[in-house]
Amino acid sequence: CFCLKKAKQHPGYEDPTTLASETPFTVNEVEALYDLFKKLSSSIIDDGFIHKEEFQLALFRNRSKQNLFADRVFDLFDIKRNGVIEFGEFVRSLSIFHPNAPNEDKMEFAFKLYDLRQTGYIEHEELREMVSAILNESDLEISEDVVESIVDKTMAEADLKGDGKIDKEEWKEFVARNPSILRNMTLPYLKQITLAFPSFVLNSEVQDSDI
Amino acid sequence: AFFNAFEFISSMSSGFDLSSLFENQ
Repeated sequence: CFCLKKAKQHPGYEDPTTLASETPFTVNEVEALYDLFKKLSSSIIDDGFIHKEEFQLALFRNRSKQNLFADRVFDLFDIKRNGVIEFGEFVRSLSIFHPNAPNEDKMEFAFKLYDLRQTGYIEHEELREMVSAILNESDLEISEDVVESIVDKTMAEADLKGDGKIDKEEWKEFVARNPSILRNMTLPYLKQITLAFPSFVLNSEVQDSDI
Repeated sequence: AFFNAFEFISSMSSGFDLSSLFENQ
């Protein structure tokens, strides 16, 4: 079968039907994502996995650009924590960014992303570190005092229990009051993926309506 | 001025803007 053949040839490849059943994607869309995955995973080392340098190259057109948030996203996509992103991990992680994915999943992903040291909390120092990282990558010049006041003000708004850190419950309430902070968690491209990466035209003999 | 630090991060972060994965290919 077509899928078994691919699985043999490409380590980490997973059956699109399985991936479609676990995500908001159709089988055709998973096939199209495989086209994108192939491009990304062969840009430096053609081994069927996305390495961090390949991820950086895809995001920034620069394989050695260091970026705190790209690192965090890569680490969260790398569900098995083996240093590379496999096809199944790529599809499952991207599915959270689908316009139809549950908001709960988007909130959870963003929380993990901002919980830099994976303590289960977003701490004052972590928030400060992230704001500083953004300032370093932009041309904005904001004084330390202003940075501190933005961070203090945000912590005061989000940290309802007043213990100096934001837990998941507080995060949910904060996001509910400020929904725009999840804007990066939705990728409109994922609704038209088969147009951008039309592998289904060649590969899929199955109509999504038949599944 | 930015309303809160998370708003600032999500608006400004290039590393957390995955649309580039599609646009740059």
